[in-house]
Amino acid sequence: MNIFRLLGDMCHLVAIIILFLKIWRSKSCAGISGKSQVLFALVFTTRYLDLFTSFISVYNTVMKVVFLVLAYATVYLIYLRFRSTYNSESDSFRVEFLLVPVAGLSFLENYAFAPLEILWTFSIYLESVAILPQLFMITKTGEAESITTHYLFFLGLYRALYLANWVWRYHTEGFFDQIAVVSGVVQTIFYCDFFYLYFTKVLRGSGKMTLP
Amino acid sequence: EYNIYDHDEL
Repeated sequence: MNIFRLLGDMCHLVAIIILFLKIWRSKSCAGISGKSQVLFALVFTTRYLDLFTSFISVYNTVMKVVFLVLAYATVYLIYLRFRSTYNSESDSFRVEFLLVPVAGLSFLENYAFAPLEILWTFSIYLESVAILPQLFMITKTGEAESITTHYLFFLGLYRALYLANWVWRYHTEGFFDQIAVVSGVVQTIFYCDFFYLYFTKVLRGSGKMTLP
Repeated sequence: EYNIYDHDEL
């Protein structure tokens, strides 16, 4: 554990909590892509199956359980509890265009051709593109509430901190997880355009982020 | 020594 990894995990947790509380308090999931949240729930489910097979640390186990619970609770709020506020017509990204290539790639490019390893690889590849329905939705409607942009900012910051964590681990432990690093770089690139808009529009102005 | 199959990150 290093400071980049810990801060990264905390940003990830903050992002998920921001989103959950936003929906819970406003009793609305307007502007939120339910598809992205289902994909993240699928990411955590397929990655954390090792909860049943290996123990790493109390921290690791607790964080995994918290992420899983919050991911499913968010999906529950969007699709069941506050379903009437869900903008399904704007959330029109075709997730099969992500799931099929990601599933195919995880069979082709993995560390070991074993069920748990393939599912872990699938979760890594899927996480790198899971935010696309949300970014697509913002591009389509041309705006996002500032709280939604704070959620995306912390999610992007988590990714950027994980890159720093890998640089650190490479130099201190000789750690290099090729699949995670390549996917992580791809994922972080998706946030660059958003980061630019966040700093130039959201933090300087107030209220919603509108696209030019 | 680090084992690639451990997946110790979240």
